[in-house]
Amino acid sequence: AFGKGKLTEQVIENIEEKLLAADISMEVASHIMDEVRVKAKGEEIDSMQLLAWMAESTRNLMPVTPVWTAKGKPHVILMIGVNGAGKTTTIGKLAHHYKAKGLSVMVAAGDTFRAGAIAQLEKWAQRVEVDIIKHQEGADAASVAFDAYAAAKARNLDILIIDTAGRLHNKGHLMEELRKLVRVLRKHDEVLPHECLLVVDGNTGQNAIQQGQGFNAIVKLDGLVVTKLDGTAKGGSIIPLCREFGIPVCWVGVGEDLDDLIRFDRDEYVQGLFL
Amino acid sequence: QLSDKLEGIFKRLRGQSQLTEENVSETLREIRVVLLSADVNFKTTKEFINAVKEKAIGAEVLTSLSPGQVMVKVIHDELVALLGGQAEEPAFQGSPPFQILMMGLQGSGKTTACGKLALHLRNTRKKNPLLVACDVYRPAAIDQLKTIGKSLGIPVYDEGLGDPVKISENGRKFARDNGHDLVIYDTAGRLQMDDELMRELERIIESVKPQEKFFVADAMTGQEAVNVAKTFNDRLDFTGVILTKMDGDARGGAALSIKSITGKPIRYVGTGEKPDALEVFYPDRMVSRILG
Ligand SMILES: Nc1nc2c(ncn2[C@@H]2O[C@H](COP(=O)(O)OP(=O)(O)OP(=O)(O)O)[C@@H](O)[C@H]2O)c(=O)[nH]1
Ligand SMILES: Nc1nc2c(ncn2[C@@H]2O[C@H](COP(=O)(O)OP(=O)(O)OP(=O)(O)O)[C@@H](O)[C@H]2O)c(=O)[nH]1
Ligand SMILES: [Mg+2]
Ligand SMILES: [Mg+2]
Repeated sequence: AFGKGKLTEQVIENIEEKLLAADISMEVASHIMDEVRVKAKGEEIDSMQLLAWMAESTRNLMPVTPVWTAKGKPHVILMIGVNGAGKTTTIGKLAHHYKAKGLSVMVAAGDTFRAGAIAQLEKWAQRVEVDIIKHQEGADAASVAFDAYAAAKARNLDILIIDTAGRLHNKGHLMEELRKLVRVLRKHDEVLPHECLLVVDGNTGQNAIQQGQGFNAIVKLDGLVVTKLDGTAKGGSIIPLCREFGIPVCWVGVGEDLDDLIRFDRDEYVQGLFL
Repeated sequence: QLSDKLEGIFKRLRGQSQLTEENVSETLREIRVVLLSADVNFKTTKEFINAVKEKAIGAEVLTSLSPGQVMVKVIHDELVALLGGQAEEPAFQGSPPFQILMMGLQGSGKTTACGKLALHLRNTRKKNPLLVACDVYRPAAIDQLKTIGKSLGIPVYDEGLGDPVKISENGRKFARDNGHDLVIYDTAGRLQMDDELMRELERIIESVKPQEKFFVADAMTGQEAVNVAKTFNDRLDFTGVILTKMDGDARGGAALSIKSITGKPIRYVGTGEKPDALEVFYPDRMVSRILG
């Protein structure tokens, strides 16, 4: 970075650019730099110290990722998010992950709208060897979710993961459809889903905040999945989301294959941001 | 409202009948915030600000316009010029079959765009399109393209899981042998630093020589849009850009970053999931959106 020296305005500007390049918002970047300025107290600091303070400041904005525990039998996970974020692929990876842990998993083809959506989840279900509940294309997504829960319960399975169609959070009628799906699911049990995960594409810019706000208004978000971090994007746009709603990042997608899913580690992520 | 914000700045610098270093700089600080919050790349923003600064200082303030209004006009016009000035579709002329190759990151909207563009060109230019399924990686990608083709009455050439380069060549032959004057190749999403997959695209391009190569990008892409577009362009020399999911509320600053770094024209925008949701790209509309 900059060796050893005082935190001049030029240094601050260079650091700010590095933060912006990671899709960290101007507001969060200022917050980080303000905290660092206070700690530096005008003294000379070296780059190692600077990075450590920046990492600490950033880490404090993100809730710690909880240890996963099943909250019911079946433990129901609802995957939501905008179009193309990586929901269906993440379900394949998650099903594989839980199965490898010795849990029994079922997936539900809740995207009854998009061309090839059911076929795509079916391919994943076959590959991972888990049960799948699906209706025909164009069927009511809420009824797929409802039937899937009944089936998972009847078969005494551990995990049910429900796929939903991609939808933009500013589309009122699509958000209503999601609200209805949750309402219908809750006819089985008011606490459902046990876990609602918002899937966000790691390349997303500041719109991530709007996505979080929009979806959280429909169903309380329990965690985030940030995908495509095997690319060059750093995913910094989710930090304000974590901070504002207190939502932890639970999973990170790092590729298109079965194993390309890692449990989020806040320290490792923050280190990666500033290297 | 941007013009209100800028008016506020100029009110504080009273009696200004000309744009000076001071009032322009303060305005540009405000513009920087606007552009960055709209996801315009920070380097692109810096270059733009410097370019505008030169144009603005000393710019005549017409008696009917306030300095703030002049500034807004300079910024607006510079952005529109940067985005290509005016809307312009490609000509799609040349000896048939006219070939279009879709490329881009995972999930950007390529497959959907294949259907949209085929429908658009059949409707507006009486083309007889063929879709070619070169994505052999994504589960049910071929199913997806076939379903789209079926719903539009547009044939899809596929060989199931095979070699995308071979599939493109055979797709081209099939088009010629069956009277299709337009071929659109769908390809798998890929990372710009995935050398093997970028090589695959190079080989497809070498083999069928598509006249149009569209880089399909998501309107909500953040800072990395610059690096992704630059690499795709440096390696594959695309001829145009399609910006998708513009029916969302992302401001779409990625458009500016992509156009600025590659110089390639943004041709279309995707405005929904249905096959008719494709519009020609209008620079001035995009600028209003970016400026919020
Ligand atoms: N490189 C990379 N690609 C990913 C990752 N996760 C998903 N993808 C790819 O992103 C594309 C979209 O993934 P999908 O799972 O279809 O996304 P989706 O959210 O279900 O999309 P819709 O249902 O259409 O809204 C596919 O090509 C996936 O292979 C990831 O972590 N890394
Ligand atoms: N709202 C909206 N959704 C779109 C638009 N274009 C594509 N989509 C949706 O975005 C998602 C991804 O589209 P695809 O066409 O599968 O994207 P892709 O680039 O082919 O994805 P990969 O092949 O996995 O790289 C799907 O849910 C589409 O319906 C658009 O302009 N607006
Ligand atoms: Mg999906
Ligand atoms: Mg595709």
